[in-house]
Amino acid sequence: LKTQERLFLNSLGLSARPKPSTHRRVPSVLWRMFKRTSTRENDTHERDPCMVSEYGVRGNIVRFVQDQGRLVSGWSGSCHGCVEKYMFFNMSVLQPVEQLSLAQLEIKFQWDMFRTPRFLLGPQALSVSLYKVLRATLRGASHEAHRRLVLSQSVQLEPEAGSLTLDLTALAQNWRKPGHNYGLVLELQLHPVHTQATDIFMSQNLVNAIPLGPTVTLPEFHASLVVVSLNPLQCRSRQRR
Amino acid sequence: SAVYLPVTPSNVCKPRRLYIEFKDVGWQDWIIAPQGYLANYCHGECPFPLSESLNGTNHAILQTLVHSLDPHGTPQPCCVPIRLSPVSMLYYDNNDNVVLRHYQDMVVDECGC
Repeated sequence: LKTQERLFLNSLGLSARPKPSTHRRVPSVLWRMFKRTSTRENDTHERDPCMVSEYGVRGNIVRFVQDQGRLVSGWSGSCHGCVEKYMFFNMSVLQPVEQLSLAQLEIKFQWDMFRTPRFLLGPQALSVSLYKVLRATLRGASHEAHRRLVLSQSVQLEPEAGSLTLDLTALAQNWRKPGHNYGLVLELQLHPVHTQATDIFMSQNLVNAIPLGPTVTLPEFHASLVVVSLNPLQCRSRQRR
Repeated sequence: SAVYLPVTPSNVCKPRRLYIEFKDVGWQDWIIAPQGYLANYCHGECPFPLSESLNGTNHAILQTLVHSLDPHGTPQPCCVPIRLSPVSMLYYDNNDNVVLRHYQDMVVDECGC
């Protein structure tokens, strides 16, 4: 029985029965895809099982790879209204046989409606800079020389939420080579759009008085890498009978 | 001469209903969805003469012929899946990532000899 189980798990690309430490929330897009494919499986046998139509690429595996990085400096750090985060996506979860079709970074911003000053919930502009880390640096050394800018963009945050997607397929393909994945650094800088309320707030120099941290927060953000790959051994074309 | 035992329609080769529940094999912790699925299985005899409905291969037709002549020396052909369909599975991998994977050959749709 153990051998049979191991064979099946191996075909799923798993070395052993997974023991999830936390049951992460399933992204809504994955639920939608699962429900759609399950319905279609019952309806017809003529669809292409090796195409992920949501992303318009070939594949039979969709992963939401978790960010294993850490926050370098938070919103309430020395730089007011900015944040720096190190991101790491473990690409070794892909089996060598898999062909990478897409790696798309998704960063979702969400305001905490209960702990954020109402005036900050207005329109916000967010400067986003994303760097590829080229090599490891020693403690105390300058990190700037060891990273390359991948993206610099301004994002208009909606009153309650916002998101940013970025195609990182070429980069992720390189990360699959041993010793090439040093991760990414994300820098965010918040620029409140001037409204009468914010102007009054700023003119009274109250912005520094916002008790950022445990009582009031700036937008929370969550990054994940959507990875679509194709295992050609498990993707036979279906012949019309 | 060979002795032919009557084969009733209920025990000829055909798909039988089998619902696999992942909880029964202790996989409910890491498989998010589905909780189970209708996998089915093939069971039944492939009697001489093989009718068209039994989807026999040429090899099976000849094997039943030889079996009818020498029942002890050659067994009857086996009842096996000839058409399978896929299932999508949503699960956690060893790194707590959520994975949607499309799996072929998971459900028996049709059996043959």
